[in-house]
Parts: sequence; C-alpha cells; structure tokens
Amino acid sequence: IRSVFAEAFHDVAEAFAELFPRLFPGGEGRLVLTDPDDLLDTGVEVEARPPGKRVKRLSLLSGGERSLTALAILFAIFRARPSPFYVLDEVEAALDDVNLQRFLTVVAEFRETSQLILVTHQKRTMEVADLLYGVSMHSSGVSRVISQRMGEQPSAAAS
Amino acid sequence: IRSVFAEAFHDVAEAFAELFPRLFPGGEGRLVLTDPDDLLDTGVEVEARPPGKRVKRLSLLSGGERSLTALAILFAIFRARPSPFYVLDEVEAALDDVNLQRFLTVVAEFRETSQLILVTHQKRTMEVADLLYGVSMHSSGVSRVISQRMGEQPSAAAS
Amino acid sequence: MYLSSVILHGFKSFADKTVLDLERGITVVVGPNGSGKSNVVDALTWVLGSHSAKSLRGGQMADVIFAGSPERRGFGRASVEIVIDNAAGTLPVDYSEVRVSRSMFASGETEYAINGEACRQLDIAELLSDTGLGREHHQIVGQGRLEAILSARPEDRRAFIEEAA
Amino acid sequence: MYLSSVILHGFKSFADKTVLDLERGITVVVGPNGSGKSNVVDALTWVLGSHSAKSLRGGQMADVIFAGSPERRGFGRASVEIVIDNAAGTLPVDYSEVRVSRSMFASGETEYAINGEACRQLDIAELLSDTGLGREHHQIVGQGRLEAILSARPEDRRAFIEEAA
Ligand SMILES: Nc1ncnc2c1ncn2[C@@H]1O[C@H](COP(=O)(O)OP(=O)(O)OP(=O)(O)O)[C@@H](O)[C@H]1O
Ligand SMILES: Nc1ncnc2c1ncn2[C@@H]1O[C@H](COP(=O)(O)OP(=O)(O)OP(=O)(O)O)[C@@H](O)[C@H]1O
Ligand SMILES: [Mg+2]
Ligand SMILES: [Mg+2]
Repeated sequence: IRSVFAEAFHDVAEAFAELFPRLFPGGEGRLVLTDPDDLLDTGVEVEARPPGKRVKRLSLLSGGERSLTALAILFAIFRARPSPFYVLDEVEAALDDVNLQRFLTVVAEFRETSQLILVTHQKRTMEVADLLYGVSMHSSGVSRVISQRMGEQPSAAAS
Repeated sequence: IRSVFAEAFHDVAEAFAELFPRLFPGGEGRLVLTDPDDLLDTGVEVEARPPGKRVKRLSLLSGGERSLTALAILFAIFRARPSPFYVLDEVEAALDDVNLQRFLTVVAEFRETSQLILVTHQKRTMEVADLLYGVSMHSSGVSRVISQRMGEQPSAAAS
Repeated sequence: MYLSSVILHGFKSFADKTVLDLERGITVVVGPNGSGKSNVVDALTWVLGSHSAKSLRGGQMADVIFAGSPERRGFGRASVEIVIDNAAGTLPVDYSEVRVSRSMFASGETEYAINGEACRQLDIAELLSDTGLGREHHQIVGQGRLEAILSARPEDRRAFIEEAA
Repeated sequence: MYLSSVILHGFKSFADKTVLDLERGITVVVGPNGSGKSNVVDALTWVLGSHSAKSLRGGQMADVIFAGSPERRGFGRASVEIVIDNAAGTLPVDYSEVRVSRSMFASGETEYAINGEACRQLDIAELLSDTGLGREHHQIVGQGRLEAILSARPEDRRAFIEEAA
C-alpha cells in the first residue's frame, strides 16, 4: 500500500512543479526524495533554478528568491492538502514589486477555497483585502483594533 | 589598567543609552555586563523597553522592535568606534513608516563621519541617497550596474 | 468552514476584551511595529493547542498573560476564543457554529472548552483533525518563519509534508 | 578615507568587469530580487579577507567564481579590487590612493595584492587595522544578519564589541 506520506509527497511535488514557474517565470523547481527506496525515512530535497541561472545550490539564492521558493513549497502543500484557513505573517517582506504581484496573484486563487489572514506592511497587499483590520497600541501598552470592510466606512471593534 | 574591552564597552553602552530613546522615543535601553567582576570573560546583555510597555524580555519584542534594537546596538558601536565606511543590506525591511524615518534620521548623521552603502527596496531610503546604483540581471544571468547621482542624469557603469 | 471571529482577553497585549469579526475571503491586518499584529497570530496558534512557549516567543507559557504596563496592572488570566462557522457541516458536530476556547491562569493551569463545555486539548485536536488543523499548525506561518522552511534539513521538510498529509 | 571604487570581474553573477565608482556620503543600491545587490556586499566581505564560505552564502570558497549561465560559460577566476581614497593620509602608506585586490582561481588558489604587488592577506589586515576594518567586518551587515545580533549569546555580543574596539 502506498503510504499516506508517499501519496501526499506525490501531490505536493506535482503542485510545486506547477506553482514554481508561476512565481519564477522561466525557472524550474522540483521536490525530490533523498532516498526514494526508503519511504519511511526519506527526506525531501528542494531544487530551485531561477530563470537565466545555472546555480542550483539553495544557499546562493538571493533573499527574495529564498522567500519565493519557500512560498512555492507552502502553496504546494496548501494546494495538495487544503485547509479551511491560512495565516501568513509578513511573508512577503523581502519581495520586490514584480514578485510581490506574482505572490498576490497566487494568494488570490486560494481565496476561492480557503479563508486567508495576512499580516503586512505592504500597501499592495492591503489592496487585495476584502476586510482590513488596523491594530494600534496607545501609551497604555494595550492593543486595540478597528475594522474596515474594503469599500465601506471603518467601525471600531469594541469590547 | 582598564582593558581595551572595558573602555570600548563603556563607550558603546553610553552611546546605546543615548541612541535607543531616539529610535524608541519614550523607551529605555541599556547594555549591561553579565559579570562585571570578570572583565575577561563577561558577556553583554541587552535590556530594551519600548515606550508604554513593561516587558523587558527580548523575545517578546515584535519583529520591527527587534530590528530597531539591533540597529541601536550597531549604531552605538559605530559611534563609539568609528570606521571609514559601513555597508547595510536591507536592514530596515521590517520597519514601519514612522520607525523607518527615525532610522533614516540617525543614518543621515553618520554621513558626516563615514561613507555609507545601503542596499534597499524601500523608496524612502532611496531618497536619502547622494548616489544611486541600479543593479539588473538580464536573461544572461549576468549582473550589470547603472549609476545616477541624485539630481543628475543616469550613466551606465561600463567595463 | 471558516473562522467567523477571534476573541482575545488578557492575552499578551490585548488587556481588554477584543473581538475580531472575520469573513470568508482575505482579511489583511496592518498596524505600526509593536502594536500587536503578531500577538493575534500567536493567539490563533495558542488556542489550537500549542504547547511551546518558544513558538509563542515567550520564555514560559505564562508569558501569554497580559503582563501590565505603566498605566495598567497585569492580569491573572489570558483567554482566547475562536468561533468557527460550521454551516457547511465540515466539522463532525451538529452545530452550525462551534466555539473553541483556551484560558490560562497565572498559576499555569490551562482550561480548554468547546461551546462553553470544559474539555481536553485532545478533544479539540480530534474535532479539527479532519480539516488538517493538526498540532503543528503548518497553516499558520509566523513572522520570520519562512526562512526555516528552506534551511530545514530534508527530514524536517518531510515531517512538514507529513503533518499536512 | 573612503572607498572610491569597487571593481568586480568574474565574481559571482558579475561575469563582465564591472566598476562601481563611489563617493563620500550615502550610496544606495537598488534592483530586483536576484539581480546581484548582495553579491556586491559579498565582494566587499571577500576582498577584505573573509575565509568563510558560509558567510559568502556558498558551500565552498570556489562558489564565488562565476558559475556560468545558459548563455555564458563559467569563468576560471574571480577577482575583486577596491580603490581606497587615502588623500587624508589615514592609511600608513605614502599613496593618496591604495588599491587592494583579491583573486581566486578554479584550483582554489587565492592571490592578494596591494597596489598591484602580490602580498599576503595578513598584509592587508595590517594595512587596514588602524581603521577598525578587522577580519570580522562588523561594518558590513549582510542581509538577514541583524537578527543574529539580538539572538546571540552574551559572550558573542562581547566578542562583537571587542572586534570593534
Ligand atoms: N504578556 C504580554 N503582556 C503585555 N504586552 C506583551 C505581552 N507579550 C508581548 N507583549 C507586547 O507585545 C508587543 C509585540 O507585539 P507584536 O509582536 O504583535 O507586534 P507587531 O504588531 O507584530 O509588530 P511588527 O510589525 O514589528 O512585527 C511587544 O512590544 C510586547 O511588549
Ligand atoms: N558563482 C556564481 N555564479 C553565477 N551566479 C551566481 C553565483 N553566485 C550567486 N549567483 C547568483 O546571484 C543571485 C543572487 O544575487 P543576490 O543575492 O546578490 O541578489 P539580490 O540582488 O541581493 O536580491 P534580493 O533583493 O532578493 O536580496 C542568485 O540568483 C545566484 O544564482
Ligand atoms: Mg509582527
Ligand atoms: Mg539581497
């Protein structure tokens, strides 16, 4: 019998091969088992080759390329084994404008199947929100929140 | 005789006590020796209390507060033992707009005594530049640069 | 199934009872450094059963209780409740709305409850297990955690996929 | 004293000889992800004598040599030269301009030079020692390195201050 892990790895690897070129147009990415004959103990290696480059060593990737590769892995898992909601805390901080747009395009697709909660400082990420929450902390050291449905007036979330 | 380290620590701690409240107005920061009686082996502890908070545990600080505290330590060392040039690679990525401005104000002061090279994606950081370098990589996987003196026309840096 | 609200009271910097009403789709949380955004993320990790003080950025579990500030005294208790909209019947219970809560007292004692009735953490894990919301919460990516996925050893990446399987 | 130019040739993604003319004041480097900004920072760490492949984000020292790309063949050598403006006489030499360079060949052999004359890495360290440009390069804060300052152990923070002393 195919183990639960083998099944999941197959689906995640397939999703990764599809998502990677969408985040790195012209690039190639693969998830590979380190020891395919030993499904119980094998690890998972990541191969990522951005477009126009030959380098496969993960450590030589730039800061933004590393974020984007890690996001491709996460999104592949989310697609292969969907969950009801996802929370991402400033995951797009290292991305330049072009990559930020690619990230947001993929995020928008997940909106169809799952609820997403994104913490960010990026203005472009705020623009994809259906609902915006502003958190503030006054001199009292106590956090407060105020919400605003995008396209409507703000309302303070009281106690 | 006061050791070289004791002298340096004294100056750095003094600079830190002055710089911390400029990055965290209303906050308090201190560098403390873990074992003042043993100058040869003592470590250095950091106390950071943002304004309006009681928490001193470093791990509970937020992402941006951690960046700002680390920058205060760096700047304290730079001030206590100046060097001819400094290179900072995307050190302000986690800061919000208000803290970014405070960071840039302190950076501008260092300009008087040292040369600064800043790598960034933040537009506000670009605005403090005397000289701007744009790096690009075409499909060939080879990096190229083009420079622009702020306030002048661009010129390609050729080989 | 989706989260229809998150209620924090005495949890980290949320001294006052604070309700975040949520909807399907994308909710974006913004605010200055240190205002409490990641504390909301920690609240979700915590109510789903996290036992690791380190993943909640504290030294001990009681660090989640509001510690006080120059103007306010500390609290003796932290509590977080999430309200899950179950109109689609994804969860194996007859309710169209399921409330899951966790409280902690300064003594270190923790209490879990489903729809107001005390239960064990295990009961919550079982209730949510079909949705993939396991103990490791791979659905919650905390600040700065992205790098760990890439620099993890191959065996750890395997465990990550196994958790989601 | 300041850096008046940095010249890269065959170093990481800089296959072609590339000259960055610098000035006093603030130079800001911008560009898309993966374009080569941090590679310039690595070039400065390297020419000043770094022996750690890991701090240059590689697996071995030869990873700094341009590895080739689909359109270009790899190089057999990497070189970086910095030109230091010494008009103020900060460096203990009679030149108003001092050139420091480092080259590496695919064989792993490294060559250092001051003003074109071969020397040891130690000679460069001595030349620059009065300026505080020690081996640890606390003046160069690489991408993602800020967090390490805070999460370091107290003894490591001491070493950090000692380096600068
Ligand atoms: N138990 C507690 N009691 C009171 N305040 C706390 C407690 N735990 C953490 N805090 C405070 O919460 C603040 C951190 O909040 P948080 O990490 O959510 O900020 P953030 O909005 O995510 O900021 P950033 O944008 O910098 O990431 C800290 O300043 C800390 O003092
Ligand atoms: N020896 C080498 N030969 C060819 N290319 C290399 C070599 N070493 C690194 N690279 C390439 O350099 C790129 C990384 O560049 P770098 O880290 O400078 O990017 P960056 O401009 O800092 O981007 P970011 O904004 O994401 O931090 C990688 O894509 C890598 O493939
Ligand atoms: Mg945060
Ligand atoms: Mg970089």
